[in-house]
This record gives sequence, C-alpha cells and structure tokens, in this order.
Amino acid sequence: MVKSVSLDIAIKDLMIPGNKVAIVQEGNTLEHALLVLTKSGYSAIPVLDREYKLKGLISMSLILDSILGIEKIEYDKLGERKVEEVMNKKVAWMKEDGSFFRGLELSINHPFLCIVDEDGVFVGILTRKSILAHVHKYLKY
Amino acid sequence: MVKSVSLDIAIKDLMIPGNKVAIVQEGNTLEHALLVLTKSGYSAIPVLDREYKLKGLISMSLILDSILGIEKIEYDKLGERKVEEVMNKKVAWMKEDGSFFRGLELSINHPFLCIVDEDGVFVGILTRKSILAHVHKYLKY
Ligand SMILES: Nc1ncnc2c1ncn2[C@@H]1O[C@@H]2COP(=O)(O)O[C@H]3[C@@H](O)[C@H](n4cnc5c(N)ncnc54)O[C@@H]3COP(=O)(O)O[C@H]2[C@H]1O
Ligand SMILES: Nc1ncnc2c1ncn2[C@@H]1O[C@@H]2COP(=O)(O)O[C@H]3[C@@H](O)[C@H](n4cnc5c(N)ncnc54)O[C@@H]3COP(=O)(O)O[C@H]2[C@H]1O
Repeated sequence: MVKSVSLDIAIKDLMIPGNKVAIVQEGNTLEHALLVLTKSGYSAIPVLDREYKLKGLISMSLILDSILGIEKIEYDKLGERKVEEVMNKKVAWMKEDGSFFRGLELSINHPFLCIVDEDGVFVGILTRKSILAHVHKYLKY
Repeated sequence: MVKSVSLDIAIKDLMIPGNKVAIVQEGNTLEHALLVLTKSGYSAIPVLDREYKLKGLISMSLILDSILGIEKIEYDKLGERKVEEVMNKKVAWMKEDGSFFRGLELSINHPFLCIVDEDGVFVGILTRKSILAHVHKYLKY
C-alpha cells in the first residue's frame, strides 16, 4: 500500500481553537498582560477587542522594551500603560479556508498566525509547531 | 531546465554563526540576562560556560516565572538569582554535520537548535525560520 500524506490539509484541522488560546484585550494594562504571558508560558499572544475581532499581538519583548530606561527596566511604569499603546498592529492572519501552503509561507516570518472567519472574528491560531509537524509527516512518507 | 532544490542542505549553510548569536554565561544574574534578552529582542537565548560549551537556554518566560509571587511579579529578586539556577538544561542541540531532516524533526518542538562542533564547542544556532524558508523553497520548485 502506498502510504501518502497530502500536503494540502485544511487549516481548521491544524489550528488551535480560540477557546484554547491565551489572549488579552486592548484596554488591559501592561501589568495584566505580563502576568497573563508569564502564567501561560507563551512569549507572545493575540490582542482582541470586545467583539472578538483581532487588533494585534503583544509579547514579553514588546512590554519590557517599552519600559526599558537607560541600563534598567522601569517596572513601576507597567501599571500606567495600556496594551493598545505597545502592541504590534501588523499581526499575521489568514482566513480559516486559506491553503496550507500559504500558511507555511506566512509562518517563515511569524511564530504563529491568527485565523479569522469571514466576518473577521478570531477563531484560533496556526503555530509553526503544527506546520513543521505536518511537513515532517509529509516528507517522511 | 528542471529546477530543483535539494532538501539535504548542509546545516552549516543554514545556521546563524556563533558571533551573531546573543548569549549569556551561566554565572550572570537574572537581571543581566533579562536586560540582554530585552535589548536583543529575542525571547530565549543560549547559555554557555567560559570555554564556550553549551550549558542550557534562558528565556524571558523562565526568568519571569521564577520571580512570580502570588498575583505579582517580584522584580527585586532579579539581582539575587543566577542564570544557572533558572535555565533549562535540556536544550536542543545537534552536530554541525547533522542532516537537515534531523534538524527539521527537532525543530518541531524547539524554536531553535544549538549547533556544536566535534569537541562540543558552540558554533551557532539553526532557527525554525531558516528551516521553514528552506522547506518552502524545496516545495515550491
Ligand atoms: N506550554 C507549552 N507546552 C508545550 N510546548 C510549548 C509550550 N509553550 C511553548 N512551547 C514550545 O515553545 C515554542 C515557542 O513558544 P512561544 O511561547 O515562544 O511562541 C508561541 C506562542 O507565542 C504562541 N502560542 C502557542 N500556543 C498558544 C496558545 N495556546 N495561546 C496563545 N499563544 C500560543 O505561538 C507561538 C508558537 O507556538 P509553537 O507551538 O509553534 O512553538 C512553541 C512550542 O514548541
Ligand atoms: N530581530 C529580529 N529580526 C527579524 N525577525 C525577528 C527578530 N527577532 C525575532 N524575529 C522573528 O520572530 C521569531 C521568534 O523570535 P523569538 O525571539 O521568539 O525566538 C528566536 C530566538 O529565541 C532565537 N534566536 C534567533 N536569532 C537569534 C540570535 N541572533 N541570537 C540569539 N537567539 C536567536 O531563535 C528563536 C527562533 O528564531 P526565528 O528566526 O526562527 O524566529 C523569529 C523571527 O521570525
């Protein structure tokens, strides 16, 4: 029997669903965001608005860099600033009916991609880990 | 002309050489490590000893998690602790003459792999970005 794995798997079958993704809201403080990042163990997570629309991404690097003074990190500024002031608005995203190959192409420069439905509502993320695992399966068989 | 890219590229041709990699020493304080991570913009970097041998990896997550009290991050502890107390000793590594396919397999669970020579001396890192870029080139042509 010829064993074969198709490269063209549906994004929906590879993505982590929204209810399993750590997220913050754009109006949260940096202090809250850093606590969510630290507790979840992730270095970057999506930022959503109240209607679950994608607004950007926030990371430990962006937060710490924004409070970096001369030779010292100024932690007392964390409570004063909001996520929307520091987040990266150019977050990588694609529609849930997009192709695997397009996901692979985008993942070259992004550790994860946000997946949205046709109304622009956030439905999950596609990670480099799941892309690499599928490529490995495809190349092995 | 049949255009084709071989999957089997030498690790040496894909890796980031050691002199371009941000690293810390195991004896540094967590405060110093967090400053190096924040200034470099990387979320995790290799930890070496004085003979440039690989000891582990340190990340923003590991540092902040180690000073996480109840509902608050205790920043004043950063100056007291050393990298070797908090680093992850199970860092992914391979020899510079290893195969690309082995690198792909390891990168499924590791954002980067440390590359060492036959004496165990650190010579660079292989990142998911460069693995994905090469896979993309291979699948496209
Ligand atoms: N709790 C855990 N258990 C097992 N392995 C873990 C882990 N946390 C991190 N890793 C490993 O480390 C990689 C990098 O994690 P990082 O947090 O920097 O980067 C992550 C994070 O920024 C984001 N991410 C992944 N899962 C997430 C989730 N459930 N919620 C929010 N963000 C997530 O996507 C990036 C890429 O994820 P990916 O899985 O490709 O790659 C992950 C995975 O291989
Ligand atoms: N200054 C920059 N310029 C352009 N893109 C940037 C960048 N910093 C980060 N990125 C992008 O974000 C990805 C994740 O970076 P991160 O720092 O979490 O995770 C990085 C970091 O932990 C480590 N790394 C990469 N280059 C490094 C270096 N020169 N020195 C030390 N560690 C490095 O390897 C991980 C995976 O790197 P990879 O390139 O696959 O994936 C990188 C790259 O796609």
